[in-house]
Amino acid sequence: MFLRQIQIRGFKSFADKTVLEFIPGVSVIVGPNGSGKSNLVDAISWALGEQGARALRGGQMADVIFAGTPSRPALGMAEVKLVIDNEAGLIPVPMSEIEVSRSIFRSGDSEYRINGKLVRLLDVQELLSESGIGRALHTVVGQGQLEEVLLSRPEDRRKYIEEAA
Amino acid sequence: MFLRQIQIRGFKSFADKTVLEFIPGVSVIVGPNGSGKSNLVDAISWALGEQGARALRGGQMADVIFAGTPSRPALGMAEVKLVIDNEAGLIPVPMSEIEVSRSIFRSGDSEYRINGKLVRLLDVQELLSESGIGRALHTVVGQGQLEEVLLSRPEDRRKYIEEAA
Amino acid sequence: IQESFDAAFRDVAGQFERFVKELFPGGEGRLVLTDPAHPLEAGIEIEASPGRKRVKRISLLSGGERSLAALAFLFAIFTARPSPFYLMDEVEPALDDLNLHRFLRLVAGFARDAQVMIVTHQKRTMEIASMMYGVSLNKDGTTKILCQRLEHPEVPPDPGDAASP
Amino acid sequence: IQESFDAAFRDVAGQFERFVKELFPGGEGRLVLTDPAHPLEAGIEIEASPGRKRVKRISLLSGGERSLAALAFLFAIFTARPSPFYLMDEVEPALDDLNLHRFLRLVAGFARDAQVMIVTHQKRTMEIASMMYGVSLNKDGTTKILCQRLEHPEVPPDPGDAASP
Ligand SMILES: Nc1ncnc2c1ncn2[C@@H]1O[C@H](COP(=O)(O)OP(=O)(O)OP(=O)(O)O)[C@@H](O)[C@H]1O
Ligand SMILES: Nc1ncnc2c1ncn2[C@@H]1O[C@H](COP(=O)(O)OP(=O)(O)OP(=O)(O)O)[C@@H](O)[C@H]1O
Ligand SMILES: [Mg+2]
Ligand SMILES: [Mg+2]
Repeated sequence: MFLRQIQIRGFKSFADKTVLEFIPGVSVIVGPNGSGKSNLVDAISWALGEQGARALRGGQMADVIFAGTPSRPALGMAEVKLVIDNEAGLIPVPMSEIEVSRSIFRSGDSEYRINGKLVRLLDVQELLSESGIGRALHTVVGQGQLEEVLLSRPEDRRKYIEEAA
Repeated sequence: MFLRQIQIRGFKSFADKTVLEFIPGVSVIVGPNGSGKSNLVDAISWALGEQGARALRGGQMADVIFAGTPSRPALGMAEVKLVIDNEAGLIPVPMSEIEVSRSIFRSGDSEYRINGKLVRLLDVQELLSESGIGRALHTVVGQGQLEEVLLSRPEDRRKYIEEAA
Repeated sequence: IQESFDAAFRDVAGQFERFVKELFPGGEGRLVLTDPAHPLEAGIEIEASPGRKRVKRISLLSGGERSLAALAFLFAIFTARPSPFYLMDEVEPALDDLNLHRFLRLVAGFARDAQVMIVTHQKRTMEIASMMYGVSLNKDGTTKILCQRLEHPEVPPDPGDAASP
Repeated sequence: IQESFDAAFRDVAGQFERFVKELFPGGEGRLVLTDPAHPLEAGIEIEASPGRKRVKRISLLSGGERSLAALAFLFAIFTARPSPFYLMDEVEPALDDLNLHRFLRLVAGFARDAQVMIVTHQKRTMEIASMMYGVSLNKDGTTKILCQRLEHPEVPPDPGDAASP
């Protein structure tokens, strides 16, 4: 089981539709400062259900929508789709791949879909928790997070294990 | 004007007396993790009058004294001497080099000396402020401090400029 | 909920001791519940001490040693509650060559059963990958990504004890 | 005290705009007093925006861009109120090759009139130094330092605009 593909549109600095194929094993994401590497990481966390605007480095959730550059106007929505390989049937649905997507409008409302069907956030979390991908806290280590783990209070470190339990 | 030499004894991981000659221009300090590079930086800040135990990564000031290792007993005092070149006479004393030293005992009392004579912290600060070396805040950038400058409140950033004024 | 936390904490604490031995040869470490009498709110203290040293508190560790302690904590969670997918954003810039090598060996281990994606500027981390995503900016300040399969990814050899300083 | 703060703030703010232009080609930035009506307590806001982008808040900058903004602030203070001696502890690990090159050019500039010491793991930073202090651990876990003069330190050539992405 692994992430097979991502499609991003209007999320942070990804103004144009971007499609990436992923493979099992080790992949690296490289490039100059400010080019959008951590934005790609944020897109994956967000599609997996990340709820904290601060964890996505913004003030409100709508800050994830492409805000425009001097030569390009802002967009009105952001959308990220993740295609998860399910050949091994780890997720108890009779499909060899599952598409999870999330979109947001300027109003701030998020919409979640599984294989194109509108669902609630809870449905996405339940689907993913079966597979161990879980929420981002347990599988995504953001930039600067190592120091945060050490500086956080002992009660806050508990969340890392509760998430994974 | 520049730092000509440092002598360290009993300060953090410097159990034995260590003497280093310095030169003008660019020098680099390199070595494995945990070998003592930042401890050398702390020794210089401390000798220049650094008062915050937290800035030196300890709980109390006496934490700077060599605490021992499995094969070496702890020491009872720490001492750092800095020799500052004054050929150009930037510091208004008729000497071509000036020695500033600081020592501390387990009791927590610090002693400051200029050219071997016991003085107060204020005397050291006045001597150094003439030369622009000033206190560490304005000339020493500790490990992780870049992030601290950005995360600190606007009122706290003021101190960086007040120091240098 | 409480049983699953207790069981998860025991597993993670066990794995943490294993990873500390791997990342701090000759060292030791453990996870401690701050208030075992009230398991529902107890926090988690992280203790780690590199080989040949006596320090226990993580605040006295060096920059690189702190990264290793946090990595041991996160890797312990990854092992105790595995996921099919891990994503790490610049977690290794503070590591020296030898510790980077130990880190990469552990990552290659995770990649045998899971998909691992790493954002990095380190050339040696790029060498263990089989796919590279090059992120850059378009003329209009938006993100574009090109991907490229890499030939023979190297699995880091065992540094062996001979390489330890 | 207040006059000297006002004068220092004006000089630092002027230098900050200069350094942002050097470190963020095509970008801009400024230092703003949070409460100009009460100059005695006013704090300092840092604004910086890389070329081709619209963002002003430093919280939306990338990891490397944050390091550059903090370096511009500190270098502005160094220039407005010079010191004969500067010490930096691992300030450049988040920078990509091009930004590292810009940083080293600025450091070489400071080293013309002052003594600069840098703790680093980056090979390219070592190349501009004329003296190297190699720090390591003795068998008993204490620090030892060997120093070595370096031949022909390279002054980083001007990257020129051709190299900017
Ligand atoms: N909503 C948004 N709309 C447009 N651009 C955005 C938005 N949010 C963030 N950005 C831009 O994205 C850039 C940051 O990208 P990111 O953090 O992914 O860089 P990075 O490649 O990780 O760089 P580094 O190597 O320095 O960590 C910032 O310069 C910011 O201007
Ligand atoms: N008072 C003390 N007595 C003995 N050892 C100490 C004392 N204070 C700190 N140390 C030791 O010094 C070590 C840290 O050294 P330091 O922070 O200088 O490492 P570093 O060379 O900067 O490494 P890095 O590259 O990881 O930043 C710690 O491992 C700690 O055990
Ligand atoms: Mg980043
Ligand atoms: Mg250090």
